[in-house]
Amino acid sequence: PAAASQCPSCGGLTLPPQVERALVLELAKQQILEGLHLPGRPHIPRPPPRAALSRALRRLQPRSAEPARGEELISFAEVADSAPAACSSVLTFRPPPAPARLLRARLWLHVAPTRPGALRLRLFRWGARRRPPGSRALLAEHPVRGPGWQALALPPSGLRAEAPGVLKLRVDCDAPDGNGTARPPPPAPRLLDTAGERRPFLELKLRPREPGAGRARRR
Amino acid sequence: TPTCEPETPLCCRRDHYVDFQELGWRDWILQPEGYQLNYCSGQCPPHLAGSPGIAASFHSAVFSLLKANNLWPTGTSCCVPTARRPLSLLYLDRNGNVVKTDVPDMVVEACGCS
Repeated sequence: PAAASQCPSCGGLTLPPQVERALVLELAKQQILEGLHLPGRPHIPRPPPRAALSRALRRLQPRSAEPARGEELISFAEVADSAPAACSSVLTFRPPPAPARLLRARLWLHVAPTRPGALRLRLFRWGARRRPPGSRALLAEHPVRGPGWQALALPPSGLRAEAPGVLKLRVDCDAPDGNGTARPPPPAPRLLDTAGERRPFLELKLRPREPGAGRARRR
Repeated sequence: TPTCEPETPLCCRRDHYVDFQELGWRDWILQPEGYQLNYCSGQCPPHLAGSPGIAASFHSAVFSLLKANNLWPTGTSCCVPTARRPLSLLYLDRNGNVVKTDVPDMVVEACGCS
């Protein structure tokens, strides 16, 4: 109000340091929220564990050195095993609803070192609304050459979130017997390491926002 | 553009570093720890109007016309940003996803008179 008669950038205005600092902090909040298209600071009921976070960022670090156009996103899975001894899990992700901007998707899984012989992972879209409940749409297949982290490239078109912001994927595994047919793998402990820093996560690359995308389009 | 010193009345860039800790936002903004929130302030007398930006020769021609005809612009020239750069942010959204994005035009690098 003290500056009502003059805009601050047209000279002559000096504010007491405390007032200027408070103004700057308030301006910073507005600027960051506006830049991120957020109505307010997000409250995060379920923050990812630090170990999983740093592992995922370390895994991505080399690639993110190039100037990034658009957004990159890591979404951690909530894992439900259909049967602990079986070779399948259902992964639930909560990515933000940005279907039209998805450019690239990769699923990172950490396979436990307990499986003998060749193994193949098969990834299905799980429970998509347009399909009967429990039906399966194959998204990717991946030969496992050894325990550790596996990266499965996914077709962006197969990942459109159904319910607002929820995406379910099912991971199955079988043991191909050389002539292309699959036989159930020998029973063994859990296929995926899901605890702590080995939690599965989706790595998504999104196209840059269109300027003014937040506003309704004039028809 | 000079950074503002107490005795600089002319248009300059006023530097401020904002630490996200100060905002209480370090829980959801992972990187960086803070950023430069600079803004422009100071006086812009007529002979600085339009600088930097238009060619000096053109500016001096306009300025001499003003003087020769004893004309002075009624409005004032303002000290505004003339160069900005983006800010790369790594943050957690409300679903706990990690988002990496570049926010354009977030840091003022230089100021000038409009």
